[in-house]
Amino acid sequence: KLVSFKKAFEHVDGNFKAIFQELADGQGRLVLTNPEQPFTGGMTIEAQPRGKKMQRIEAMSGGEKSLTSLAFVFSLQRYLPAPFYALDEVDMNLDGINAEKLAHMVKRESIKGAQFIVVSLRKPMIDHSDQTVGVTQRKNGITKVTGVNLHGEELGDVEAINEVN
Amino acid sequence: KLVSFKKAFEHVDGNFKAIFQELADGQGRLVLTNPEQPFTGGMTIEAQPRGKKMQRIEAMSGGEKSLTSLAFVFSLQRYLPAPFYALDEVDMNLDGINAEKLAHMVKRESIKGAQFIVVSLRKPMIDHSDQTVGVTQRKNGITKVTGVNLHGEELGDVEAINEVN
Amino acid sequence: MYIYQIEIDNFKSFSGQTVIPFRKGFTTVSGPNGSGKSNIIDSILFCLGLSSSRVMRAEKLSDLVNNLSKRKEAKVRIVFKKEPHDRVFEEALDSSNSTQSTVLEQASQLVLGENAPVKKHAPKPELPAESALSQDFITVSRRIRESSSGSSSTYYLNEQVSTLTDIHEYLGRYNISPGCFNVMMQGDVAGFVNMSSVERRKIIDEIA
Amino acid sequence: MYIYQIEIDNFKSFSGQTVIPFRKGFTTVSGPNGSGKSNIIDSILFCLGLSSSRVMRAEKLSDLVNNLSKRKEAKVRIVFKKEPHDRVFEEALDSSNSTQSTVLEQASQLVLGENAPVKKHAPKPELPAESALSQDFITVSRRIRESSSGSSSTYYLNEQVSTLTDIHEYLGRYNISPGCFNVMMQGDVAGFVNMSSVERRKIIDEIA
Ligand SMILES: Nc1ncnc2c1ncn2[C@@H]1O[C@H](COP(=O)(O)OP(=O)(O)OP(=O)(O)O)[C@@H](O)[C@H]1O
Ligand SMILES: Nc1ncnc2c1ncn2[C@@H]1O[C@H](COP(=O)(O)OP(=O)(O)OP(=O)(O)O)[C@@H](O)[C@H]1O
Ligand SMILES: [Mg+2]
Ligand SMILES: [Mg+2]
Repeated sequence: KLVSFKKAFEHVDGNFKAIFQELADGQGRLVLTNPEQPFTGGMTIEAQPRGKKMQRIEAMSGGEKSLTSLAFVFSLQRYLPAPFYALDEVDMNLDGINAEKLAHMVKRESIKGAQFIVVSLRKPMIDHSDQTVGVTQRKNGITKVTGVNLHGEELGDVEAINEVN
Repeated sequence: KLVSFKKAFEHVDGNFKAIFQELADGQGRLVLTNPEQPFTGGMTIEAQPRGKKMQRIEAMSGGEKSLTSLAFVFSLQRYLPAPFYALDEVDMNLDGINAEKLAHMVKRESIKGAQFIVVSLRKPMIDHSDQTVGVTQRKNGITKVTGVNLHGEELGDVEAINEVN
Repeated sequence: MYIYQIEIDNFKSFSGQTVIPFRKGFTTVSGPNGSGKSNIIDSILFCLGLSSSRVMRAEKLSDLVNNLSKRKEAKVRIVFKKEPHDRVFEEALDSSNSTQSTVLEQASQLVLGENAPVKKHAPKPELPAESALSQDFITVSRRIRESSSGSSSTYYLNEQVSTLTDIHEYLGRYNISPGCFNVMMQGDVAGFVNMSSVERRKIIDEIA
Repeated sequence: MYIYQIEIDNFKSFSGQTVIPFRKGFTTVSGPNGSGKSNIIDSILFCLGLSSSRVMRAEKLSDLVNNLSKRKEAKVRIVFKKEPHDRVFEEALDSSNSTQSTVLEQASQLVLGENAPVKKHAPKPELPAESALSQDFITVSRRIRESSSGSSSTYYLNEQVSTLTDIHEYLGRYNISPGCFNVMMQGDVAGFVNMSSVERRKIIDEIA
């Protein structure tokens, strides 16, 4: 049991280091509070954005927390890959540059074969996607799906996109 | 004690109805779970965006929750006005239209005399403000305030703004 | 494999039937606040039995039935398209009752395997001819019905009545399960920061 | 009254002294993630004694001292400009120990009133001449010093050493206090939704 834990931890930590480096341009790692007896302790996330000192995740800025959490989730996903991923507004806190980096990373992962369904109001995310499903509500609160806009084609019926951001 | 509670509740609820109507274009109200003996119960927030049924705050969409919470906070503030208000990225979840409505409301309140210091990455909020303080970080993580940009004047040194959104 | 389309009928803010096509690759879903975007994600969680009502912001199952139409039933069907290079595990990787499911799995192989007869229900014009169906597509449906005695929930796998356990086991082989982190809901990101370090370590326990 | 300027010295991500001017009306603060925007809000909470270290994302006071410079001291000063139409309450409206503060208040009226002498510290070029100072401006400062025995915190009101209680009482008369909801931090909005209904009702108890 300890062996399988250690193996999983090593994999996820390895993934985290690589993914964090790319997404946040800095050094990140997962730390077991009690490496010899992991089950008696916990696991913290430490990260060091470029130029700054190593800090624990709770002390970071809102955007840095988001980016670090996303890198952590992606590390878990890379260890246990699924055929599709659904992400709901995970780019809320991110500035334009980080939203762009995230969108680029999702795009690259989707090219490798995974399907991504991402709810977002952010222009960088929408621009990097292959197609967009527009959702609006009619006067009585009923959802209307206004159309699937394949990028590169006429924007068509998707006024929902123009309203946001 | 019950009298002063009742009085405060009536005021805040009255504020909430007016502010919610304006911000979310719908009906909202505060509800005591035990009106006769308020101290034995709690208080819930109910809201009915235009065209929809009355729903409790936990069931709403992300953006609706933000808007409803903000209307609630503004109702408290209107009851106990302070000389300045500081809001840190309260517009994260909001679509373009709602971010615009919120910015407009903050602008109107500031004209009445209160000072608002609002941290935001959103264009509608920045456009409605009287001036913007630009904040960037140098290579070593040290904060640099790049300049106070008075709207209507030359944008000057505020490249931080152009990077976001 | 990937999600080919989602059919949402009378679920949450969708009154009447809506068919949403998806493709391989990277799809965004966008629109104003309160329009129904997160409800589409909820429909996936609902259909595949991946989480509880509370996670879908409902106090009880019946809250998931559209409250504007008069109908007392809600249904979601997801059509998956298989791909030649799909990695299918003989046993659900993260199934914690893996010994029990082996017998179940062998039984379901017979019932739901590549040559199982597929019962026809309502017309499905968007899907290819039936002979091709079981070869290239997998369908999972869930329907809830409100009645005077409460709500009942029925699952269907490849158009045949099934159980949550069977569906979990079947999807588990494609690495879709409640234990995975492939669905991130609105606001989840903050959770990873706020959780205690022990809770965070337990995530590794779970996936090991 | 309004915040005229904030002077941040060696606090959190501000190494060295930074002066940020503010005006009446509606000011936005913007810039990239991690640049220091929320830290400016933290500096207001820190200086006016409005919240605990944990709320400012620090485990202990010394975490608030800039960790890149070698200095062991951090200081924040806020300059408020008074206005003719300011509503000043004789007693802090929401002060829960209002009977105690009456004596304190009378004492501070003598010490800090309109004609109190103002001690001069470091040069303050941005402020008007001293004779005008106590008439039109109020200053509140807080300094923490790290030493081998721990961190010490000193408050100043109108340039004279003061205490947190005095400052709370003084600012309370202008309706600035920890109990008010005039500062909303990043992520607070979700809190109002997630709190229990009893906690929410207690908010009304507090402000009644
Ligand atoms: N059973 C139901 N019947 C009718 N409408 C419902 C039902 N359940 C939820 N809704 C409605 O669905 C709406 C929420 O939709 P959803 O959460 O998908 O919005 P969203 O597009 O994600 O918005 P946001 O951008 O704000 O997150 C709510 O306004 C709610 O009133
Ligand atoms: N004592 C300290 N010394 C040096 N840097 C610090 C200190 N405390 C915090 N910081 C830094 O301040 C940064 C956080 O700043 P802040 O929270 O103000 O960012 P922000 O501009 O609000 O970003 P966001 O848009 O992501 O919310 C962190 O990167 C952290 O490293
Ligand atoms: Mg949503
Ligand atoms: Mg911030």
